[in-house]
Amino acid sequence: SASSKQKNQGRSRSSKSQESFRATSLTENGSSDQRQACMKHELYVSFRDLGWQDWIIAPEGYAAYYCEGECSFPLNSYMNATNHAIVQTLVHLINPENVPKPCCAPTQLNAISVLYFDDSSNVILKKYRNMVVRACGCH
Amino acid sequence: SLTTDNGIHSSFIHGRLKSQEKREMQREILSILGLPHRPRPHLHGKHNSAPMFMLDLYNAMLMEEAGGYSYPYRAVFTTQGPPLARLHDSTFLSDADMVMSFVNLVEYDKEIFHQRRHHREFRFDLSKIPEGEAVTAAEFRIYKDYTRERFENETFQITIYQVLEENTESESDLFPLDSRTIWAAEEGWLVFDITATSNHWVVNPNNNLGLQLFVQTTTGQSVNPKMAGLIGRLGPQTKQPFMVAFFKATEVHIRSAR
Repeated sequence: SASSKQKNQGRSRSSKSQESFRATSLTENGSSDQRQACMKHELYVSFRDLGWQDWIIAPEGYAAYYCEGECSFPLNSYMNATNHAIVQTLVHLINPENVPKPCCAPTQLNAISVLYFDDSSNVILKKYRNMVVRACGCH
Repeated sequence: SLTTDNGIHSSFIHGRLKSQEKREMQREILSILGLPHRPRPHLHGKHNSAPMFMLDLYNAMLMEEAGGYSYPYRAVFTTQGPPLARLHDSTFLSDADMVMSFVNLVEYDKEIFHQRRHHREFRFDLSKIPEGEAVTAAEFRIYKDYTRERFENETFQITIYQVLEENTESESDLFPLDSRTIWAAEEGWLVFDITATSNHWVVNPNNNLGLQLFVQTTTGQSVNPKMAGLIGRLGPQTKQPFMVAFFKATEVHIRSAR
């Protein structure tokens, strides 16, 4: 499973590099708006699909979301970006081979509450922090 | 033939990987939830009193998070009738990182008539509390039904004691924790504060000898808890007595490296 994960990562890395290559070509052609900016995407974790209805009382699942997209200059004004990310973007423009673009990552995370039985049929209601992406930004 | 063989082989591996991946995903999410393994509860009584109470708390928490809605604490009890008594304001609930209900482990009601005093016993296993959680409040909840006509105009005093030492020959050594005075005709959940005792039991599990409940009239006459309308093990599942504790995390949960 670990090796398959690595393979997948390798595959996604290569497809990402292909995408960025395509994006660069598009920029050269003057159609940079097709490149996807850093943003929040739908990702639902279903406890029902995991077959856990027998011990998780609520919720059935939760919208976790994930962040994906490019942090490219100029960083969109509506997007949360650290000061360092702005500097790193500029340095990347000067030296694209050695300095990567800033990463698109969660900037605000919310908690969820989960209600479940333990082995002794006691019931636990627990708050888990940092489970749901509220906002994405460039780091 | 080769193509067919390859087809079967690849689909077999694909199926295996998918179930492996599912197990891996389950393990990861269990780790995020801080659980060593998937819980296997003995009972699936989601409609028992404690799960229903906890589900009400869960819904109240969701409402509070959604719009800063300050719910009336009484709303928490909608599925289980109005409370006859309550301990706390809603603020301590929103401060809690974890709430846990405990099932009563006494298999049969021990309404022993000891030296002309009826009583009922309750035990709760507090050893399953996750590490790094401190008890901020704890309650014992028992449902009081209508009392039969015999006690219609009577007032009862219901007292909860912590068992300090069990004696087989004589009465156990008891420490009074909390009491309520109610009309015989009243109906609903009675709530007793057992915060200090719960903390003591968490620190000293060997001293957890349970609780005892006594009922008496204003004249001091001992009354059988069943006759006073207090629901026991033989009563409906939605009205079973249980214990609930509120916790605040004392340390941050860090996932162990694997």
